[in-house]
Amino acid sequence: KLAQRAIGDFFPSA
Amino acid sequence: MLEARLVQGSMLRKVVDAVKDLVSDANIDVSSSGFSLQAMDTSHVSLIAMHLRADAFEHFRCDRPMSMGMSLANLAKVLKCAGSDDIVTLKANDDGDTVTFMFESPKEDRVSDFELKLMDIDSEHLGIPDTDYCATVTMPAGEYARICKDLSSIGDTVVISATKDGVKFTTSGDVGTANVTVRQNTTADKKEDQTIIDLKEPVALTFALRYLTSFAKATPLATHVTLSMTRELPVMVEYAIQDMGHLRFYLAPKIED
Repeated sequence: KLAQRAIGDFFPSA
Repeated sequence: MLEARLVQGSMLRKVVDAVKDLVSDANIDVSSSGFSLQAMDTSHVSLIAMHLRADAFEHFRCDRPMSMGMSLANLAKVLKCAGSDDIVTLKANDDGDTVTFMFESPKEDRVSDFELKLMDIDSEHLGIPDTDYCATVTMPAGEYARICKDLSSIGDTVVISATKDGVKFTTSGDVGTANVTVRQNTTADKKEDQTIIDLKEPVALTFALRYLTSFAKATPLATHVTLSMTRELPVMVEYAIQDMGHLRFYLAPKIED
């Protein structure tokens, strides 16, 4: 099953 | 003191109209390099990164960096009051809690100014890593918008698959299944009809169509859109703001649980 990931999973908070 | 005069004021309106449905409030950061806006959509699935370079402005003065928190819906209302050929000048005091927009008609026979209250918005700033993408597709912006619209009527998830034969958009739903394949076309007479695919290695990713469709609201900005993809990373959907900067959208993929 496909799960929508969050953008924060890929871009660390600066 | 901030004072910035943009001759093509309509670009500002097109940028705000492109993002106002994804992000409600955002900080517009101004520094000597120009204007930047970075914000996640309300569901934190996509990120918008806009930059308008200082040299895009006929006159640009920014004594010290500032961050202007605004409701994008209100900003859109103000920019709607500008004529499409108006020159737009932004002014703000360093310690001010308002920003003023001045609209001048090309013949200078009509000048108006609108003052917008600024807001305190604590927005989390994300670091966007430089990515060497496996596949980059530059295609007519109208084509991309049409694919999003057509496929949205069939399904709500799209698989974008880039191979040497082209880029295939696939969706399925109760109605049935749809595939749209876009092929490289570097021989079109008009440049804006060209599609260029730069493939380092094949890649296929799955995304929610509603975000990709929302990004297409930026279509009036540019003749082309560039999609950049790499396995298991967000897609970057980029519109150039003429030669003044860019409006980039990043969308996180849907991945096997």
